[in-house]
This record gives sequence, structure tokens and C-alpha cells, in this order.
Amino acid sequence: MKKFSFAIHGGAGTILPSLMTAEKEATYKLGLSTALSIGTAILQNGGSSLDAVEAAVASLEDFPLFNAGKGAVFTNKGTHEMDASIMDGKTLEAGAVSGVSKIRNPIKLARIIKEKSGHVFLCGSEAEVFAKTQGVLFETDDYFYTEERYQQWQDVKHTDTYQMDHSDKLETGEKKFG
Amino acid sequence: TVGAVALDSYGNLAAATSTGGMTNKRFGRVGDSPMIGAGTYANNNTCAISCTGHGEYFIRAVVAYDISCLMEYKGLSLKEACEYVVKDKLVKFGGEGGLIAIDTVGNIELPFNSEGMYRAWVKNNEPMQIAIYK
Repeated sequence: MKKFSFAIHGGAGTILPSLMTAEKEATYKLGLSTALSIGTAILQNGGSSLDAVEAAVASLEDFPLFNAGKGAVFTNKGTHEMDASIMDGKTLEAGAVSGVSKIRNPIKLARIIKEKSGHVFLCGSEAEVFAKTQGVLFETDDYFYTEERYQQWQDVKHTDTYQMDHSDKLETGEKKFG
Repeated sequence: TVGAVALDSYGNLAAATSTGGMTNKRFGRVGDSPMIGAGTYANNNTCAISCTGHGEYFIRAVVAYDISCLMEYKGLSLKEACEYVVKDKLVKFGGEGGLIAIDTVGNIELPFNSEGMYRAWVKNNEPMQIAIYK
């Protein structure tokens, strides 16, 4: 029996039990168990921890209820800007990307940045140019549209506030910067 | 934000994190998720970590690397380091959120100081665990 340990998360915050219907909770748990199973299967078959975390995060990115990939929240401009990173504990090599749009799985781009770019951290439209040279999968804006995310944005888009994913608090930024 | 951490059968640790950021964000705001040492970190000598929460606080506290350093330089266990950073230091900082962490012998910690965190974990061939609230 191969020994391994594996954990995933789908975000933290003020998850209001009053808003969490039994059906919704079951859907969230389905998303978590699917991703956990994908990573576990890789580890059980002697695969690497790097492959397991990448595959599990890609599964969560494809699941519309978590704030990543398909379920990414809207920016003030009504677009989606995504960030991702990955790190190998053996080599301390890492790959990261920030502020990219239309990329189906930003975590896959982060892995390619780690292994093929010669850099650690790429951002914005130039990172998208690199992604295209590596055959990374792009999607249309419609792919990233979910009614729930759209409504979340509509609630705050004419204000100076922004909102964390699992939160009922609207932030203005003063508090954080002291 | 979503994330994963793993220890494979060769003893190698790895961590990954991905996010859509904050609703209505402007000015190219970036949180901790793509920042190695803040939102994501892995080191075969200590642990693998993926964070989620209010990015500005995780960046300023360099949370993921902070936990690794407490283990490497101060000899804290993964549990002690996670409890101190997430339940004490971050709370004083006003930073809401949590993380998932695995150490070199496969211990798993999932600390969070918010009301809930979507999380799931498994060790060897034990049953999978899935939880949302404390």
C-alpha cells in the first residue's frame, strides 16, 4: 500500500448556514469529493504530489461554485482576472501567474511557467501570450459566466467596495491599510 | 479560491492554489494566491501549504512561509505553527481566512479563523473526509 496524504480547499469565509440549502451543500461536497478523488487516484497509483495537486485544483477550477477558473468572480470591468501558483517541495521550483483572462485552467499555466518559462511569476496579457505559445486552453467569456457570480457583481459594481468570495462583508479597504 | 497540498509515496510535498480574486476588484489588484510564500508554499524539509482568505493580510504576514519557518527554525510542529499563525497572529492582524497544510510525515492541518472553509482530506486508505463548518 502506497502511503500518502492529500488535502484540498474551496475557500474560507462567512459561509452563512441560513443561505446554505441542503441541495447546495450537497453540490459543494460533490465538487470537493470529485477533486479529492482525482488527486487520490494519482497518489494511490504512485503518482507525484505535484501531479496530484495540479489535477485536483484543475478539477476545482472546472467546478462553477468555487471562486477559480469557471466560477471566478467578476472584476469591476465585468471581466475575469485569475491568479494561480504551484510549488514543488523537492526542488523548491515554483510557477505562478496573475491577472490572466479566458484561460480555462490557470493552474496548468502555472505548472508550465514553472517548467518551461525559465521564470517563476508571469502576469497579465504577456502571460496570456506565453500561454498561447504553450497550447494552453482558452475559453470564451460565456464559459466563465454564472448567474450567481453576475448577481454578486451587480450588487457592488457601482460602489467603491469589493467583496471576498464567501463573505457578506463589503470592504472599502481603509481598515486593511491601517 | 481553491487549493491542494499533497505528500506522495516518495516523500515529496507539493502545493497549488488558484483564484478568481475579489468581486468588483479594480486597479489590477492581486491577492496572496499567486505569491509563493504568502498563499502557496512547499518544502520537503517542512510542509506544503495553500491559503485562502483576505489576501492583503496573508501577503503582509507572509503566512505560508511563516509557518514553514516556525517549523524549520523554531522546531514547532505543523499543528503548533498553524494554530499560532492562523488562530493568533492573523486574528490580531484582522486577517480572516484559513489554510490547508501537510508535513513531511503526512500530518494534515486545516485551520481557519472564519465561520467556515470548504475542505476535504484523505490519508492512505482511510475514508475521505469532507467538511464546511467547524
